[in-house]
Parts: sequence; C-alpha cells; structure tokens
Amino acid sequence: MFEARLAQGALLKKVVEAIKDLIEDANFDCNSSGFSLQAMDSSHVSLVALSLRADGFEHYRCDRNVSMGMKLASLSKILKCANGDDAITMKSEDNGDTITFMFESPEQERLSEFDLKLMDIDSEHLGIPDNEYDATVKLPAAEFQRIVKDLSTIGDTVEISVTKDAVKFGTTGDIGNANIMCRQNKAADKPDESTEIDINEAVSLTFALRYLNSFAKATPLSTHAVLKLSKELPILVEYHIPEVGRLAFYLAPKIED
Amino acid sequence: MLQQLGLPVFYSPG
Repeated sequence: MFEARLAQGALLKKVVEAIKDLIEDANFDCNSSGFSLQAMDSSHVSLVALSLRADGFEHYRCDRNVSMGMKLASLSKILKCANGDDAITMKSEDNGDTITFMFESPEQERLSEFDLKLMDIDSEHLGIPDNEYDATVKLPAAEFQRIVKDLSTIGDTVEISVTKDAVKFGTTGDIGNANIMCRQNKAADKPDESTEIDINEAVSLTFALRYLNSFAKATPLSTHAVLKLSKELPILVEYHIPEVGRLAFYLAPKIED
Repeated sequence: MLQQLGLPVFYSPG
C-alpha cells in the first residue's frame, strides 16, 4: 500500500494550485524514494516536474511502485476542503481505484476523509538530460511573478537576457515596449531578497509570457525562483520547497521563423 | 515572426 503524511498539508494545496491550470490530468508516481509527477501541457510546449522526497514526509510508506492518475481539477476541489494548517495523509491500497485524502486539524478535533477516483492516463514521459546551463539566475519568487505579470500587460513574449551583473526582461507590444532589469544583489542581511547570477556565457532567449505567468503560480512555495538558461534549450524555472523537494517547469523558447 | 518550438524538439521521449 501507499501511505504518506505531510504535516504541512498546505504545501500540497499550493503545489496543486500551481499546476492545475497548466495540466488537466497527470500520473503521480510513488516509489520508495518519494512522490513525483512529470507532465506536459496539452500543447507540448511546457512541462511540469514535481518531486517530493520520502524524507520530506512525516510518515511515508510505499510497498510497491504505483502510478496514480488524477484529474487536477478534481484534486484541487478536494484539497480546497483542507484547512491551511491541516496535516494531510494520502492513502491508497495496491491496485486500488481510489486515493484517500485525510485532513487532520492541529488539535485533531476535526478529521475528514475524501476519496478521489483514480483514472487511467496515458502519459508521455520525456527524457531530460542533466544539462549544464549557460546562466543561472536566482531571484525572489515574488519579484519574478511581478515582472512576468507587469510585462504581460504590454506584450505576449519576453526576451530574457543574462549578463555577468544583471538579468534583463524585455517585451514589445502594440502600445509600446518595456524593459525591467534586475542587478545582482547578494544582501547578506536580507537573504530572502537576494538576486544571484551565475554565468558561464551571456545568453538571451525569448519565451511566451502566458506560460511564465502560469509557472509563477508556484510563488507561495518558495522564497526564490531559479531560472536556468542555455542557448537553444528550454528554460528551467525551479521552485525549491524547503526540506521536501522541488517544483520545476520547462518551457521551450520561441525562435525567429 | 516568432515560432513557438515544442519540448519534444529538445528532449527525447523517455
């Protein structure tokens, strides 16, 4: 059987809220090392990769590898019934056709159980090599969210250019254009506000803002978003979930026709 | 015009 208890149930709520608009349904893969998901959006332009380590759970048991297909909208409906401070336990019997979500309030005076029907989903996995990236930018997650939101009011795409000291986000639209530059800033006294750039080679790539805005829904999971870019490769946008794992998004670039 | 590439252009089915 599979059984996993997350004391910070809010994490699971935030993860599902971050991905439910991007992917309709997906297989959650459980094995002895953890709980993970890999799914492409319907247009095969972006990919979500979630990984929650077994040791990030308060209790974790997975007797055999299982793949549980779920409709994200249904999962979201159920998780919305959990309070932010509830612990969440997921349970499923081997070869079962449902997964049970148990919500416990901190004082355990309220216990609720919701069963979600599992689905058979044909999923297409992509083999993603561990790339060396030309540039890595770590910036406050809220700052990244604001940049992609603000630029979306002007244009549909963003050109992200990284140099040694700064990262520039630029867009062009019918009403004009916009540029936002963030300089490297390693404020030791305010680590949550730091912007760090690690670069092997200057890089400049263009992406659809619609998807970056969707990725930024993961902002509540982490203080920082990490952007990894390489010429002619999809961007990797990572949110590290402290002590539990990470939620990552890949987005293919746009190129001149 | 910018063309949107797909992920399978970059990553092999695995």
